[in-house]
Amino acid sequence: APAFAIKKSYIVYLGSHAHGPQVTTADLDGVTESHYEFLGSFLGSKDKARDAIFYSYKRHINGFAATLEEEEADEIAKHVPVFLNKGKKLH
Amino acid sequence: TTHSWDFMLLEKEGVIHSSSVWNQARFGEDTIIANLDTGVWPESDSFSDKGFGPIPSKWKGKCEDDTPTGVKCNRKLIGARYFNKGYEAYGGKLNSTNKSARDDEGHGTHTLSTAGGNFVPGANVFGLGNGTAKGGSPKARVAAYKVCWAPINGSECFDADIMAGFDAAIHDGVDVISVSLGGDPTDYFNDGLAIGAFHAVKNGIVVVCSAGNSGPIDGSVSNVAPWMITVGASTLDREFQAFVELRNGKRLKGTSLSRPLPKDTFYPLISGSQAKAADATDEDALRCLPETLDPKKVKGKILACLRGGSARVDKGYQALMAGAAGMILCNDKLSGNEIIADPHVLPASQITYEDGLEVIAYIDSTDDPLAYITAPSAQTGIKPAPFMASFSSRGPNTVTPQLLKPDITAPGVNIIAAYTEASSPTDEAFDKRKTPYNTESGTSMSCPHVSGVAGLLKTLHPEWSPAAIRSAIVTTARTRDNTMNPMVDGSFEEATPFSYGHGHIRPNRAMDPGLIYDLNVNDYLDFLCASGYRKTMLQPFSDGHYKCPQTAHLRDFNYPSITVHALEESATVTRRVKNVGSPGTYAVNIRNPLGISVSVEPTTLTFKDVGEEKSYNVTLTVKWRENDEAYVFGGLTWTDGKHYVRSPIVVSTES
Repeated sequence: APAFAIKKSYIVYLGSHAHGPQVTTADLDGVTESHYEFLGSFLGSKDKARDAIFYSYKRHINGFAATLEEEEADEIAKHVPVFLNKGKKLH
Repeated sequence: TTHSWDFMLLEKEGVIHSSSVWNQARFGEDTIIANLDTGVWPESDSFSDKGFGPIPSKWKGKCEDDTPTGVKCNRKLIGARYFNKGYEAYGGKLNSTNKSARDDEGHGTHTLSTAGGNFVPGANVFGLGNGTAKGGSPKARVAAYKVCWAPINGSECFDADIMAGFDAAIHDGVDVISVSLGGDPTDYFNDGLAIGAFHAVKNGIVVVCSAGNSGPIDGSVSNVAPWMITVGASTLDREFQAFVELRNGKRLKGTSLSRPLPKDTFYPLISGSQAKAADATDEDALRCLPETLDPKKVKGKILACLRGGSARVDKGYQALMAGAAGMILCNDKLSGNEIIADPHVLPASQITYEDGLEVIAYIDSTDDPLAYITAPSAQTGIKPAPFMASFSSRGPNTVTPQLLKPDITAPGVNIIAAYTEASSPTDEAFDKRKTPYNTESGTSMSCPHVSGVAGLLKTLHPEWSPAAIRSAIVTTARTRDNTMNPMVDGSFEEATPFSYGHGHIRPNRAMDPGLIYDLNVNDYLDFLCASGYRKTMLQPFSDGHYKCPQTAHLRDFNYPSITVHALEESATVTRRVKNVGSPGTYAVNIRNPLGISVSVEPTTLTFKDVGEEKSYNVTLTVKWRENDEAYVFGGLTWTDGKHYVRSPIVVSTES
């Protein structure tokens, strides 16, 4: 096994939010916290999740983008859609 | 753009009829059009707010102006935001000066102004193509969401940023999102663009995407989700002609936006392969790839280069660095007759494949080949036009073969629109030229034309769903060119729905389609069920309140086109149409695909009220199988004598 696993950026897609359009700052903070909790349950702690997540999609799209090891992404993908943060080209 | 709207609306420059969609739709007044792209050049006249009233109250967005190079918004350009964390997570590096929504590339400024830029008289590119630049919805408000940055490994825009852009744009209250970027065709659940677009459409926002520039390869079309409007690219009836004159008397039509040759005389002519450096291959040198040319052989001559090899190589730059006086860029076979006018860094002209063969044959036939390139000049009224650009990505749809993509084609070759003044049009470090308007070609350029029309329809019919707007745009498209013959492709062979979808956009017809094929979020979920997605995968898409129906057939997905994949003997397809015109009776006209019999039941539909919906069945029966044809094409049209509601039919009889 390699001494350092290669980390890549992934998107974890959780669907839509329960909150409506009239969302408060507290609601948005709550979303981010729920993302930390969700990822933390796979990584072992909320702090690790906080370090890994670089986008928390809070308004309409429910999900987050995080830097993960492949094994961690595979484990999460058993429960919800997970895909690589892939590049696209201008047309 | 300075000509494409006149071309699509069949109007003379400067003349706008009272019946034009522009007048009817108040030029897209107060619709908000966003793009996900490389940002915006806010100082462009295309985004001046002169004459604009207060910002619509529904707008909840903002302008991120937190760096020295930040973007200042106004009552026209009402939002500008940037998303770079996905780019940086992939290894992209940004410093504090370029971390802003300011466009230093040009692409985003070009696409946003094509969709919603102001009327700007006197726009031209180095004196050529002079006219009034304008977007499709010139009185719309615009917002830029920068999600694309300097390329890393050939990619500029990353899923994580694209999703962040969508999430923000939906929240901010935009009406139309124009997306001129994409990747390889991919599964809907593995694609941040498809997911972001789904959420936008769910919120009533029209999402228009470019089909890609991987044509003319079959199956190359990308952005194929059924909730997107997918746009191919075709030509205008304008060319920037720069003729190539050979000493043997041949005069070959080419196109260019370069400066003229310094001397009015013939120049020695050499091919890339003749000019090859010692360690280069003939093939690489013929394509004028980097470090393949010997400057001693090239100096002072016109260099003939073959198109292709690498999209990122500027052959004009290679020719100039080798000391060439000019360049003839010869299309390869795939590019055929599609010639693009670029602002090359040296005097140049791009010619067709057949003409390129003439040039090479001439070079090979004489010891002293000579040539001249005339100064470029703009010509309109070119025939045939439109024809499909060779680069425009083609169907069939490799993700869902039962769904025709692209949906439509629009002008995407030599489009003049606003540009960044942060860099030169060639993006070469030594090229110090700046131009507030520039030509660009690609499905990136055709996409915002459709976004502009969608903006007009949003103003005119605010109650229409994104699917209704798509239906209006596509069912009113035309498949004939300005010679009244069927539209052709870059090789001047008859084009098919795999390249143009329903056909070339007709904005004036789109405002009054008569009937529409509507779809809602549940229809899209049914589509995903029928595509075989597991219930557990569908849950995030469906908010948990949705159950797959017992029977869901892709064939019955209420898309305006009809695609039957792997037809064995016979199949029946159901569609429903909604009356958005006036009461009346529509009758069907059928054009059978080769070897297929098509019958429609009922053959007439009577509508007493606006909003009334009626269903009809289409039965397709195999009569014989064409050995050489994997796909055959036909169509059906509902008409009340005033409206013509067209649906292409695509059938494959092979599994």
